[in-house]
Amino acid sequence: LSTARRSLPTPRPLPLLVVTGSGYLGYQYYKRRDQHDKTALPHLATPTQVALYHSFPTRLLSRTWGRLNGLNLPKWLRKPIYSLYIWTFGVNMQEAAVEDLHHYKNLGEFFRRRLKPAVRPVCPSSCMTSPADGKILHFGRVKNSEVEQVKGVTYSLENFLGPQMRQIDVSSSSSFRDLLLSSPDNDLFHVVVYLAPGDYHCFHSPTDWNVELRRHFPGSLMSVNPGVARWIKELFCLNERVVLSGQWQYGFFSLTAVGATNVGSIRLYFDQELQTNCPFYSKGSFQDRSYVATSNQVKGAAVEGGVALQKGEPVGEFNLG
Amino acid sequence: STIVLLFEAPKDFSFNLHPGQRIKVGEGLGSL
Repeated sequence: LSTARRSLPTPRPLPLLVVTGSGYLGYQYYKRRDQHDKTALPHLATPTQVALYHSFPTRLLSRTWGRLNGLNLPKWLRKPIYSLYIWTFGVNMQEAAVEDLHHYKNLGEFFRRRLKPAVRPVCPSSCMTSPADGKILHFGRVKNSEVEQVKGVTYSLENFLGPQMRQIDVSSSSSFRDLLLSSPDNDLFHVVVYLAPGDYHCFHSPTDWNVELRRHFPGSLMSVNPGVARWIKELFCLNERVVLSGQWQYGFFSLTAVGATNVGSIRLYFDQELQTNCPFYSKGSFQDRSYVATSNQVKGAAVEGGVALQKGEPVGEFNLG
Repeated sequence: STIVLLFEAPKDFSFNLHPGQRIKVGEGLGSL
């Protein structure tokens, strides 16, 4: 027993205390730094940095990217190219309507792949469902006509939606937000869903509603990934977007598809006139199309007062370039 | 690409979400 005791290392309290103490302090330091990072305001780009990025030919890049991805690939090259894309962006091909990679002639077609009919059940108990596969970037109530694209980074509601038919009475104190509301008992809410490159890129109707107006804002095509959304204020007002607005059972409703460099064009299934990411446009302009007057021409089954969309119904898609 | 929903709803509308959450088409966002 005494031999065994002699062979054991002698306890050294001081080094033990130093090692455990410094470990504990290090843990506390990283914990506090993480908390600070989460609560600190995002580091915004300066106006010069925004202007520089804005002046970059993102639309031209986007269209070139689209053309490149519209080129048909030889059959032997399809599987390795798409497999690389699947591996890089984590695409779940088991959900795709067509799992055979040889079926897709080019990357653009692969990007627009449809899903099997039963893989996206629509929640029957919720009055508002997700319009797309993606990541919730931000959500909440709209305060003071400013909407948050991410926590702490806002954009103007008026710049985003454009002028409304009902003009604000300058003598009254009503804001742009109040102008949209049909009842003082209601509030304005928002949700931002970010679609990553590997996600299914069609979007569906989140509820039962009537689309009355389509407003197309041509614009820049900067990246909309969460890092850039945290960096550039008013990003969603600078980028090309299509705003669909109308009414649902509780009043005003709008769905906006915002384009990005890779995914520059937006298609609406019920509106063949819409053309996005075109070479020429005048800065700050927008084009309206009212569905109220032309509902019978837009969609055979359209009801009077707009295009009727049902919860879960496919509405449109994003395309490469 | 991004989808932004802006809508009017009664004040007691509540979201069943958290920022950064992955979501799929048709999943509930909120209810009354």
